[in-house]
Amino acid sequence: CSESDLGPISLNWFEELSTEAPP
Amino acid sequence: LTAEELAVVLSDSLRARSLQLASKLKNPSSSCAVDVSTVWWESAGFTELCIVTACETFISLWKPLASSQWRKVYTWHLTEIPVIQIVPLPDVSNLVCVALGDLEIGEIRLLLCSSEDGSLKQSLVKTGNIKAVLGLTNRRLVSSSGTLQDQQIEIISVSEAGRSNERQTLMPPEETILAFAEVEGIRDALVGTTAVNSLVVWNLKTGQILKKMHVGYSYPASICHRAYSDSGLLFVVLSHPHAKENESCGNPAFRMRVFNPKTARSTGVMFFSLPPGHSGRYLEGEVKGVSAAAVLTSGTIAVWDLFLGQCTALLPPNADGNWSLVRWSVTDSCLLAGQKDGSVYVYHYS
Repeated sequence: CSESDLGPISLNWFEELSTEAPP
Repeated sequence: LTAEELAVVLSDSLRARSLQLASKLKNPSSSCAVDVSTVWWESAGFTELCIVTACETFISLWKPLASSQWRKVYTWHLTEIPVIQIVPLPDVSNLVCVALGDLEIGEIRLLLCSSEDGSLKQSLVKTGNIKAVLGLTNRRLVSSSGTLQDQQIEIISVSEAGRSNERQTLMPPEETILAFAEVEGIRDALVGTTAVNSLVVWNLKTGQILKKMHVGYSYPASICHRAYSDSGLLFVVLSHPHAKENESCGNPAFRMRVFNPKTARSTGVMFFSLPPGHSGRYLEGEVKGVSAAAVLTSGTIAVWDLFLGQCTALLPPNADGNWSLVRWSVTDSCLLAGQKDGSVYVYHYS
């Protein structure tokens, strides 16, 4: 992850959000 | 050449894209051209890229002949409800998908030619108050339909015989979806833009909404044309059909915006505006690969390279009149430019 104006970036955003989001 | 000279040569050759007229199709019986598209069509073991033209009451398939001529081979008549648009299906051959309706889309139909007896067939795949439809990879269609209270986002799989097989619903957001784009780089991701300027991200496999992010402009109804994921960020190319004409940033036809899906923060990356001295507001357009094309209120077609961030070609109205339609071929090396009288001009973009 890196920090920028857009906030912390994750290369695995799709998988992480799929785990966090309601089914 | 020194490194500096080489850089100048490369830079100049990249900028110098041009549109060369290759051929013209004229539909003698057409009243008003509604849409144009391309489709791969296989017959007698030979597959060729064909042009599909849509008028209000019929759809025609044109096959290429020698010496840049085109021959109309099939015409499907759709007399009950007018044709609104052709819906390109990216990896499908021998099938044309069309949206029909009055003010908004009421039906989606598949048009095909029977391999058994050569007769022309139509198959109804969806009805309802359809706000947006997009052809996806792997023989699928996504559509948004219904009212805000009962909005349905549905994925339909299409068989080779032109039937709708599996159906899957995605979680509806509490905002009306106006446009969709597949996310290049992530196989199961889909985005949509809403009437109140949100960008919604879905997981196509599970149907979940992963994120709803604000697009960040004051005017409503941004339309997403292309989305790709790179380095953990989501890049989206948008147009704003309702943008005001007196904008300080030169009234761009398209914009690229980058979103961080983890934080929902976003920022503008690039504007795609007309070169100095040219004016006109975005009317309609299409993005394919790194190429974007738009018909402007001036009747001109403008083309941009999204990678260079520059307008690379302008196609002013010709002696027959203003342009009203612009579409990319299946590849982005050909541009189809249409006029209201049903004429379609094919340009090579190189």
